[in-house]
Amino acid sequence: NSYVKLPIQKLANIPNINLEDVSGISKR
Amino acid sequence: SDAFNSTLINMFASADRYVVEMEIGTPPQTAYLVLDTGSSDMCVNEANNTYCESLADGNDVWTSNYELTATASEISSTATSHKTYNTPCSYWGTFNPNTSSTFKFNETVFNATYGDNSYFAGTYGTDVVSLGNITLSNFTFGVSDDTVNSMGVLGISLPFVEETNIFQLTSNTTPFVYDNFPMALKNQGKIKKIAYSLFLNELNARFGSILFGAVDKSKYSGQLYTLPMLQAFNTFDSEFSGMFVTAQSVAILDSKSGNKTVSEVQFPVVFDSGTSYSSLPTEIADAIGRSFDGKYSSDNRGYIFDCSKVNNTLLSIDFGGFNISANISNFVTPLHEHCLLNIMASDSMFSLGDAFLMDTYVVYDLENHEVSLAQASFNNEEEDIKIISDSVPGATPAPGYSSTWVYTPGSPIGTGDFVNVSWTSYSEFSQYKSIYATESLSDGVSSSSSSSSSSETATKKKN
Repeated sequence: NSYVKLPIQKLANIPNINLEDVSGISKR
Repeated sequence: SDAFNSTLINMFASADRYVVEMEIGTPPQTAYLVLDTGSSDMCVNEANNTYCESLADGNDVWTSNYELTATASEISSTATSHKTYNTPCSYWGTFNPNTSSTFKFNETVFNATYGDNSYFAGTYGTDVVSLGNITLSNFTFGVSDDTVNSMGVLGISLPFVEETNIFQLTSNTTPFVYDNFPMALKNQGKIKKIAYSLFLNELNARFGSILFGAVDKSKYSGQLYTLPMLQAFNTFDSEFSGMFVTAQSVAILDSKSGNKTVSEVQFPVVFDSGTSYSSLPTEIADAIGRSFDGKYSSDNRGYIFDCSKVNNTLLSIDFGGFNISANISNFVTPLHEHCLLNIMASDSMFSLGDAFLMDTYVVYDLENHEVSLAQASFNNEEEDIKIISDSVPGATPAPGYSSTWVYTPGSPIGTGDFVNVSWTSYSEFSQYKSIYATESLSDGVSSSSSSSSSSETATKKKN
């Protein structure tokens, strides 16, 4: 079909599971 | 073919992450990876890396409880299953290259550093990966044995941003580009153009979607406008690199107390799905916080205010003749009886994270170096998918496409004015309505401006 559709799951932060908020931007 | 397993997780929301589920290797090992439009490498934690081991204190176990329901013709059954994990790393998924028969190390150092100074370090390798119903062979990614992150990342930004072009330069080896995920999709025949559309969906939705190689007209309303990416962020000179565009002005739209312009200073900004937070120039972040009568909390690195202040309030950004508006409630975290605004002040790196992206439909065109934006729509209309083979279907250049302010390295802010905000008395409220504002300039000179349409925006400059 020339396209790829993927679901994105939204994960909520869970206490004690350390879901870090990584700033996704590459830094030189 | 559209059915996927989902993990049910308690909604103690403070910093949500948007992830994709990936199968890596042979036999497949499952990992959840943060979908990141701010970086370009895929990296996954090796099972036994030091950081992950340090999180296993022998006392805690990480348990996932999930319910599986299977329905066939005339038969329905439900079962509950439990699985126990030793560390949060294993909870999100790690990769053991030694147990994959198809994995090959390619002897290239991998070292990815991010805007918050977190990092992954290890070695590049190749293996087969699968997402949904697509499979990519000989796919290159980093396997990390040294990290401070418990969860892997799927970076889908420009090839120039790959760490092979950054770290290799400082280690006296030759920079090179490899096929990252969007490139591999094209080069292995899955899509026609290296472009994708991101739809995170509304605040309480459990799923969004990403469409590689196509646009879904049903996921946005109004016009889809195209902006050029800023070339200054695709050179070796810039501290940060990626798909930056120019933001022209920032305003708060409030149905009760009126609309107000916060800033008319241009600044470069990237739409970064890899973070829930946003970082804006210090003066703008402060002005937004103060506009809600907030008080800055250094402990929480943000403004705290009465939650009622942001009811029906939008953050609206002009990108050159058109605005995108995001609900301020996307940006706040409940904190006791107040709300914390997750907009950080920065002097060097400006990003709009998930809170803004929830209300924005973004098409990233990595071949033409353009970003197209529209207001996201949550009407659950029937899919209207158009393949991207050349230009982005349905998109037109933004009114300010050719006259957009050009960022100069070392000069991180534009030439407009910050505005000492004064409220207007307009009571009409619409997220698509142009901004009307009466302002007092920061240098004390009174002035006013108004616009009846986005193409007639009057802009003041102070050189």
